[in-house]
Amino acid sequence: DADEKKGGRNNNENGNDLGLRVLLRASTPEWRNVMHRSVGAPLDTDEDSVIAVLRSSLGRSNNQFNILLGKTTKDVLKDGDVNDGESSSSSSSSSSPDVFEYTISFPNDAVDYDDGMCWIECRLRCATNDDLLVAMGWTLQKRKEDGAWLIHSIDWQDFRDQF
Amino acid sequence: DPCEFVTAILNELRGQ
Repeated sequence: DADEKKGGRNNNENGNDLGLRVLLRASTPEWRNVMHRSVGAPLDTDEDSVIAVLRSSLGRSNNQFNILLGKTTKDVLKDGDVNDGESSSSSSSSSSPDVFEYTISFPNDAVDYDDGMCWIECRLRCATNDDLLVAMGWTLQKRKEDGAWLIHSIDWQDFRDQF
Repeated sequence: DPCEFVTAILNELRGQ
């Protein structure tokens, strides 16, 4: 109960807050600015508020980016409910178009620029039938202090019919 | 490693 306001942990039913926090903190100021603007949040908006708005915005079933948040719809399955082929009680998970389980793949090595930036293509494929769902181009920037990667921009190409 | 970084972010986002 007390965990609810603390942050930094999976503190909501979808478990996405931690991921969104990581996303924000692993961003360059430029990309952080893009995310803030995408939800109409001024740059000085505090992190918790931005996360809350991002979660509700990205989590909408008609938002193409909701694939990133995993199983966010009413069809959320229990963790143990893996396809064993004999779950008779629950209906199949993938009937709803806004529930996608995806696999992550990288078709090529990262392109290393000389200025501390690199570019990598990342593809999301349907875990069930391997259809290409999304191709993203991530531009990353190396942080000077510790060499950690930061997100500088993400290009998004959606291959799903409804988007 | 960029691939590991991107994978980690995506997995955090989907709660894995």
